[in-house]
Amino acid sequence: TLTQKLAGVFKKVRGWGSLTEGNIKEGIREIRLALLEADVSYKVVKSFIDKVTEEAKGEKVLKSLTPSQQFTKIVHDNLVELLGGAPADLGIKSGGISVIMVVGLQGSGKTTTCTKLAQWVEQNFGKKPLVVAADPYRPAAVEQLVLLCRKSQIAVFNRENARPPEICAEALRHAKENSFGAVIIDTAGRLEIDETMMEELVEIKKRIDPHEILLVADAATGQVAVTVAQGFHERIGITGIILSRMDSDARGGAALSMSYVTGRTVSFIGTGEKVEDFERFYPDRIASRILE
Amino acid sequence: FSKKAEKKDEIIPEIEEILITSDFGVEFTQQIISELEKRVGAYEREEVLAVLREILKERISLASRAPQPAQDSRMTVHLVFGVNGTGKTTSIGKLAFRLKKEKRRVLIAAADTFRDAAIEQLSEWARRADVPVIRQGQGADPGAVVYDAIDAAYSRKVNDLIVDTAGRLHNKERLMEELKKISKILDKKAPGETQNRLLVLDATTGQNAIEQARQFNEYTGVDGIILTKLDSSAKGGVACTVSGMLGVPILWAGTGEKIEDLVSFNIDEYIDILLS
Ligand SMILES: Nc1nc2c(ncn2[C@@H]2O[C@H](COP(=O)(O)OP(=O)(O)OP(=O)(O)O)[C@@H](O)[C@H]2O)c(=O)[nH]1
Ligand SMILES: Nc1nc2c(ncn2[C@@H]2O[C@H](COP(=O)(O)OP(=O)(O)OP(=O)(O)O)[C@@H](O)[C@H]2O)c(=O)[nH]1
Ligand SMILES: [Mg+2]
Ligand SMILES: [Mg+2]
Repeated sequence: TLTQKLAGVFKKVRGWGSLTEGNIKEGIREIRLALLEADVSYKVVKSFIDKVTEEAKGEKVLKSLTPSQQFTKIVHDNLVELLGGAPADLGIKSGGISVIMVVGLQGSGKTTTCTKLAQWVEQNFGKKPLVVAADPYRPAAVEQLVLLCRKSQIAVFNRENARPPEICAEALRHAKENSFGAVIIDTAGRLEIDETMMEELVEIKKRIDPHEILLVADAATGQVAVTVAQGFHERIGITGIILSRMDSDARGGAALSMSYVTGRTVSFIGTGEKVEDFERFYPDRIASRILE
Repeated sequence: FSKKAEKKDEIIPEIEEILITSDFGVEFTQQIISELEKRVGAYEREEVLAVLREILKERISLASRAPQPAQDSRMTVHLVFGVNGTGKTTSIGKLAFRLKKEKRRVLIAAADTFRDAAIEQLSEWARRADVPVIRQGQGADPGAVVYDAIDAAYSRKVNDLIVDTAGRLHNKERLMEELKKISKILDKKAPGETQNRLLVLDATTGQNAIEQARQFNEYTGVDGIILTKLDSSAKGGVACTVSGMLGVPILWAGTGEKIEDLVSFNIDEYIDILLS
C-alpha cells in the first residue's frame, strides 16, 4: 500500500530536520505511481503532485518527527478535499417538480441507477418519482427500465415513436398533471465525442430545464475519465457524478479525475445490481481506497 | 553527445505519456520504455517510433499465435463472458451477423437469464443477424439453457454456437462459480468440439481489466479477447497488457453500436491509431 511504501521511503530518516530533498522526491514518486495505478488520469496526477510537493517541502514535514505520517496525511487530506470534502446531496427542491437528467457512456449503469435514484428520492425526500424511458435506440432498453421500475413499484413513462426531447417534454407535462414530485430521465449511452448525440442532450436540457444533470460512470473507468467528464461538462454542465459498480475491486481513481475537471463531486455510488444497492459517497472512503 | 541526451529527455516522457494515457498501465509502460532504451541508437523520432512499434508487436499476442481449431470438429462453441456493461450481448449480435455472412450455420444461446430484458435484447440482435436463439424464461437455470442449446446445435448441425452470459464482477465468487459450471457443461456435452472462451473487455476500462482477466482466466480460461468501444476516446491499452500477460490474442474489436461494427483486430492499424 502507499502508506507502507511511504513508511519505507522515510524509515531511514531519524529525528527532526534530517529530511532531505531526496527523501521528498522519492516519496512524491511513490505517490505518483500509486495514483496512476489507481487509474487517476495523467494530467490530474500531474497537478495533484505539484500541489502535494509544495506542501511537502513546507514547514510541517521538514520539522516533523514522523515525516512519513505527515506525508501520508498531506496526500489523504488533499484527496478528500479534491473529492469534495463532505458528502454531497441531491438538489431536490421542496416545492414543484425536481427534474434529474441521467447521462453517461454506453453501459455505465444509467438505467439501473435511475431506478435506484427514484427509490432514494421517494424514501429520503418523500417525493413521488416518475422515471422516463428516453432511450429509444438500444434494443429492449425501454423493456429493461419498465421491468426494473415495476419490480420496485416506481412509475415509468414511455412513449413509442417519439424522439427523446419530445418524450421528455411530454413526461414533464404528465408529471405536472399527475402530481409527481420528481422526474428522473434515463438517456441512451453515448460518447462525448459523438456530436449528434451530445446535441440531443443539449436539446433535452433546453426542453425540460433540469435541476440536476448526473454523470454515471463505471468505478473502473480508466484514463479517459477526465476526457469524458470534461466532454459532458462542457456541453451540458454536469451537476454531480455517480460512480457505479463500486462493489468491484476497482480503485476508483476515476472519481478524482472527474471531480477535478468538473469541479463537481461524486454524490452517490452503486454497490450492486439491486435497487437498494445505492449509497451516499464518502470522500474519505475513496481516499483510503486509493491509498490502499 | 549531449544532443542525444536532450532528444532522449524530450521523446521518452512523450512516449510515456502516450502509453499511460492509453491505459497501458505503469508497469507495462516501464517495461516497454526500458526495452526501448536498450534498443534505440540515436533518439530520432522516426527511429524511436519504429522501435516502439516493434516492441509492442512482440509483446501483444497475435491472432496468428492463437490455437488452431480442432481437426475434425465441425462446431465451434463460443462462450462469451465479462463484467457488467462491457458489450457482450451486442458483440454476440455482431459476431453472429458476421459468421452468418460467411455462410456458417450459427445458433445463439440466451444464457443470461438474470438481468431484466437481457433475453429480449439478445433476441432482437439475433433477429437482426437472422440467426435462431435458444432461450428459456427469465430466472431459468443458465446451465439448463446451455444444455438445450448444445442438443439443438448438434441436431441442426451448427458450425458456431455462441453463448451469452450475464455480466458478472470478477470478485463475486458465487457468480464466477456459476460461470465455471456453464463452461464445464460446454466441455462435457460438446467434447470433441473447438471451445472458444471469449473475454469481453471495454476499452474505457482502466487497470482493473488486469484483475478481471486474471480471475476469468482462473475460472474458465481465456482463449481470446473482444475489445469493445474502440470508437470511443479510449485506446484500450490495458487489453494489450492483458493479451501479453495471458498470451492470448485480441480477436475482435467493437467499433460502434451497429451490427456491422465489429472488425478483426489488426495490430498494425491499432498501433497507427495509438501513435497518430
Ligand atoms: N455489480 C454491479 N452491477 C451494476 C451496477 N450498476 C449497474 N450494474 C450492471 O451493469 C450493467 C449495465 O447497466 P445498465 O443500467 O444497463 O447500463 P446503462 O448505462 O443504462 O447502459 P446503456 O443504456 O446501454 O448505455 C447491467 O448488467 C447492470 O445490472 C452496480 O452498482 N454494481
Ligand atoms: N460505442 C460503442 N458502444 C458499444 C459497443 N459495444 C457495445 N456498446 C454499447 O454498450 C452498451 C452495453 O452493451 P451490452 O451488449 O448490453 O453489454 P453487456 O456486456 O451485454 O451488458 P450486461 O449483460 O448488462 O453485462 C450498449 O449501449 C451497447 O450499444 C461498441 O463497440 N461501441
Ligand atoms: Mg440504459
Ligand atoms: Mg448482456
